[in-house]
Amino acid sequence: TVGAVALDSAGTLAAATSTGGYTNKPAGRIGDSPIIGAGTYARNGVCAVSGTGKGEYFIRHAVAHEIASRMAYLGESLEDAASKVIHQDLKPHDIGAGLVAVGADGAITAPYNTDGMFRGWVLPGGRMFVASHAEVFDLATLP
Amino acid sequence: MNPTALAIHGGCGVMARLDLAEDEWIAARADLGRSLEAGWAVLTAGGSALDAVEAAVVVMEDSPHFNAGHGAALNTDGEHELDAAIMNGADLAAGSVTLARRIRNPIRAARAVMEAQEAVMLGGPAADAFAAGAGLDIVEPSYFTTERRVAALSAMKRHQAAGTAAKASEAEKHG
Repeated sequence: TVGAVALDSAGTLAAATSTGGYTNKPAGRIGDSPIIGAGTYARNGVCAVSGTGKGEYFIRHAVAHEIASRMAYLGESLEDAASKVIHQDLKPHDIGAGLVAVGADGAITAPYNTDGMFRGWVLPGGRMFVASHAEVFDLATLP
Repeated sequence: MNPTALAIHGGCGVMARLDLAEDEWIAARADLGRSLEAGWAVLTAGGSALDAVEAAVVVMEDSPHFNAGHGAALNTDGEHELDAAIMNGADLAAGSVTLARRIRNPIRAARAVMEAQEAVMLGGPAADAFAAGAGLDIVEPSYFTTERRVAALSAMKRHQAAGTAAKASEAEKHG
């Protein structure tokens, strides 16, 4: 699964996710990626989220919307809300899960509960980083 | 001008590095960088977040190193069924496609569904037909297949036959 989240100069948030499911998945099985509020969600003033992992649990927990709701209704930070969903809500299910999210202030978080997650981000000013595990590569500064 | 921000993911699990040969990881890393460059170029040109996330995802769909588009996993029938979604936080507009088999870049189809405003999700042959009607690139299903995914499906079938499916690695499940 791949995904992206962004905040533009007009203050608009957006999220996108695309996937092939998983190897040997049942024919006709639909995961969380195309389910709005599960694997993909964006709401201006709150956050944008794209997830990756065992989709059935992302659907049951409405993961992406849950993060937005925690922020909007409980006042949690982006990092706290995303971390709680990945590391607490999904923990009892013992499934692999991760996500990237961006807040209305441009904050970025990328929690995961597996050994690693392919991820990347660009800081204000254009410094670009990619990572898989704890190893982070500072690739370049973009114009 | 307000701050801009961009983040991407290319899947999680053990396969995120450990199951990759060094040259594969270098290539995957380069494609992650190209994805960020594509999205960031949109944002720094004053483009929309929607255009940025679409541009970033298209790069990863076109890469053989990730489970989406070219390089997607195979289902139990040895076929590809692709899912994608996109959402605009400004007005909560959203579009998605599911179980698509012939759309080269499913994220572009999801965007087209969103902009058509007649549905949020289209599935199966209807999604493929909609994408074709929208003028998007349509490909043979074999376009999505890579040797890595064929090997992964074979390994999963062997695990199933041996009753050891639970021991399959993340690479075998997700590639």
